[in-house]
Amino acid sequence: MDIEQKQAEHIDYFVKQASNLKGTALSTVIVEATSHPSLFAFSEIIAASNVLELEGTENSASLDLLRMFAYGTWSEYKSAADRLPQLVPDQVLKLKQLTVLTLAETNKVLPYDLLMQELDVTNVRELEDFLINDCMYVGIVRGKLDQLRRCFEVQFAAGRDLRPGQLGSMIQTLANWLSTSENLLVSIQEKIKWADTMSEIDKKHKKEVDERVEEVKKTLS
Amino acid sequence: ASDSIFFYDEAAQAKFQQEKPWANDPHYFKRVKISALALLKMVVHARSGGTIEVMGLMQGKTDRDAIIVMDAFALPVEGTETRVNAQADAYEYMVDYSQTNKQAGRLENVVGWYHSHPGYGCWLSGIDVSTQMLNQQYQEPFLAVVIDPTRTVSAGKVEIGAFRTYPEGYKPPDEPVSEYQTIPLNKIEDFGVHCKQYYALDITYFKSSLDCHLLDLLWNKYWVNTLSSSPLLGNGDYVAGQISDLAEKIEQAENQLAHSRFGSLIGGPLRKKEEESQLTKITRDSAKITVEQVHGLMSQVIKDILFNSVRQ
Amino acid sequence: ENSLLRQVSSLLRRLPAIESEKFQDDFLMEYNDTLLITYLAMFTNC
Repeated sequence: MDIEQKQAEHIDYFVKQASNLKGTALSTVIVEATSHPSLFAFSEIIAASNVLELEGTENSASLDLLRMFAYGTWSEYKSAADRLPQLVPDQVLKLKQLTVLTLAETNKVLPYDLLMQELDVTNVRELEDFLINDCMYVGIVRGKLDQLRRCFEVQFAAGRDLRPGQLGSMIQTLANWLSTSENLLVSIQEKIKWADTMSEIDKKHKKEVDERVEEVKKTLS
Repeated sequence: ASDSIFFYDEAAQAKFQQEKPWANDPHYFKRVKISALALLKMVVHARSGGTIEVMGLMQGKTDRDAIIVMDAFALPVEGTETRVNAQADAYEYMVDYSQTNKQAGRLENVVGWYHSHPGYGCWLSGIDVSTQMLNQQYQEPFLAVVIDPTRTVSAGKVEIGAFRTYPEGYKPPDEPVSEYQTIPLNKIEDFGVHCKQYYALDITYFKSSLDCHLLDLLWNKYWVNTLSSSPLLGNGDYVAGQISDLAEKIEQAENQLAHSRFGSLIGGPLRKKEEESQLTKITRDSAKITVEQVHGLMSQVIKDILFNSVRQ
Repeated sequence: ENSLLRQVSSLLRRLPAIESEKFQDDFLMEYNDTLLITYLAMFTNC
């Protein structure tokens, strides 16, 4: 939630810029957006009509780059590097940060080896510095670094832009969650009813036993 | 209107102090109103002591038969149950604190003291009774509050009791009806000997409009901590102690039963009644322990179903 | 609304909150301990 609040202003700014510019100027805006230290979401910029019009033009590589930042990872960039513009260091950092978010989508526990491979980092110290300074302090992830087991336990990771087709699965998960919660409420309601019934039966039984005891006492005396 | 309780009428309080209506009626004060702030401070202080008893003082005022506690402050003493006069270590602190408070504009006087009984319930021990009797002799109006931070966690509500002692030799006309609470075996004698020397006051709470707002903000911040905590995991030692105590009580009841086997024929209905009530108490204690455990487990199961059974 | 979708996506990724064998073991042990206490309490009641 915090990261969304932080980047809302920047998204608005870049969407305005994208709406007012075309061609090469728009490519410059795209480079600026993908280098910005506080911006991790690009769907809104992609949705701008001027940006979509870049498709098939001489600046379509910028659109492809923007899509890479919205949905892709550092490894995917490397495999498509010949078709995409060269990245400046800030963009490289950004893409690596987004890669961490993508990895955190599938696994809660990220082994150091996997991270080092995906992020092209040679040693653990560098990896930990990156995770702490460039991920945790920025606020896109929260987690625990386990040096003994050499893994990063992710407690929270900011959401990336949704790929086409992801929405269906999200709706299904939410529907499952809703039905689980509803079933739980129904179960709780049933248990409450059961407890009330048992309490009534118990009271009745106690009363009967007490009456029997009194009766027997009277008989004996 | 709800914030009017915070207004301090110095003249009215001085007049009340002069009239001393409590002097003629040992049962004069019947109610206690504790502010949310004072309650929070006392409970947090008591909890911070862990298994060690801690104590502090309360500041406030009176309102006819009610003692109103506006604020509380901790005293730098520990282990109040093990020494006759633990307060003595803190006299200088108390005097300094009260004087500084007046300079800072807080007009309320000290109206009582609170201390904690970690894990063994809210009641006054022999030492507590003598301390409170002394306080009621020289510092009226004065209130004694006891908090059990351990049972607060396991029961899920604040275990707190407010008491005032009767004067020496006074016999109350009616047997006060108090809520049953489990007393560990090693404290039961101390409890039983002195339980008739004091009475409990009804406690209610109040908060200001600002308190409401602040507590709402705090809830937003701390609800995750609240949701994540579990009395099953946090109070394991206490539960083990309770079960062990219950086992000892059952053994004691069994011994009494064995000894009175022949005696019951002669002793008659009176002795049987005592044993029955002891067994009834044991049953109630065991039910209480179980219910708290079941509550803890229920919350864990519900959390598990809500947050662990949904997958992508 | 993309911002909301990203937040929902982030929230859903946090589920399940805990998923490990060790947690299951501890959880079931706690479950069994509580059931045992209930059983003992029933004995006491009797």
